[in-house]
Formats: sequence, C-alpha cells, structure tokens
Amino acid sequence: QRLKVEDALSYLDQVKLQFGSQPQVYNDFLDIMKEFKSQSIDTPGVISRVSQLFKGHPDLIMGFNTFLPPGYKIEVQT
Amino acid sequence: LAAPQLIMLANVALTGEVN
Repeated sequence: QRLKVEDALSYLDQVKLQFGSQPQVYNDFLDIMKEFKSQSIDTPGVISRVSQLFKGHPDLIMGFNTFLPPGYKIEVQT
Repeated sequence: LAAPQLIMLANVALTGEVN
C-alpha cells in the first residue's frame, strides 16, 4: 500500500494542527526532513529525532510509522 | 536501506512537490 502525496499532505496538516500553538515544533520537524534529504542523518537518525519531537503524541508517531520502510517502527508508549 | 516513502514525505514537507 504505497502512500501518495495526499497522504503526506494530510499527515503534515495533522502535525501543524496539533502544534498550532507551538510552530517551532513543525519547524523542528522540517529541519529533521532537511537533514534527512541532505543525508546528514539516516533513517534511524530520523526515527530517533522524531520520536523525541512527537513524544506524548502517539497518533502522530503512528502516522509517521506509515512512512517508514519495512522493519522500522517507532514504539509508542502506552 | 532505501526509504522511498520517507523521502516522499520529506519532499512534500520541504517543497510540496513529488520527488
């Protein structure tokens, strides 16, 4: 089940909405994406940073997991 | 390891475009 651009846009909207009062969080997320694209960090690096950034937001973490390659997953604390 | 969907998410986040 390959994700589409619309899925990415929808997820990004969800992040923006949840952190509407903390725009810095979304900016931090964009920084992580930039570093990933420039290959400053790899997939495990992204996972580490995103799991810290979205700590306490299991829905965002589960949404993010859908974009990870097989074998990678951020564990959600329950 | 390739992460095509993560790359797609990054591209959409940064440019709004498909890779």
